[in-house]
Amino acid sequence: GKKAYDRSFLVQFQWEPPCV
Amino acid sequence: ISPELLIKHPLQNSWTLWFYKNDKQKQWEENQREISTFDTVEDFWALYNHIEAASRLQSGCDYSLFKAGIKPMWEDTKNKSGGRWLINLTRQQCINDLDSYWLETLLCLVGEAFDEQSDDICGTVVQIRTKGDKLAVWTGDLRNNDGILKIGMKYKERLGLPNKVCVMGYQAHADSMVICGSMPAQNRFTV
Repeated sequence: GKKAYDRSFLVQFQWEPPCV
Repeated sequence: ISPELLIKHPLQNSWTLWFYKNDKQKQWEENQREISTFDTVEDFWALYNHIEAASRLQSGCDYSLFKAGIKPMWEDTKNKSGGRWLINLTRQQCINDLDSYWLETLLCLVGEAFDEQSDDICGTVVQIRTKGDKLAVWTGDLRNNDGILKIGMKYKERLGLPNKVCVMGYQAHADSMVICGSMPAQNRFTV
């Protein structure tokens, strides 16, 4: 099936990039 | 870390982010730079977090996100028979809402929010301009009336644009190409 993701699913993977 | 957490979540499509900067010494096409292509949820956020917010771009710049293989230009074979849902942001919306509208648009595209109409989506463009920023979703086939309208309604709903106050228009690229001066192309559809 189509890989459709709703907003809340996508947002849970938002992360801040680590300081390098 | 459990291996499960290391598996990225694949998107339905690969997407390419483009950046346009207006350099008058160069041809229009040379000013379109391909930044990066991604195909997972995690890589989308990694890129999104890495780039400047749209509201911080200089006037004259664009970000575009298109399905991999489609260039952000009317002339691309996947675009030339299509058009765009266009939102001309008001001054107040440019100040308050540009970044949230742009992120919402990206989430609609990478998440395939337009159901069976998602196949008709080509990409999105945000244009930063002194006269007012513009946001657009490009689709590939002008003849797909029902699909275009469904996309427009869904998009408007996702941005939370008030139905009666804000009218959103769909313009054919073929019309935009032949427009002279500052006259906007006629709307083929509105929602």
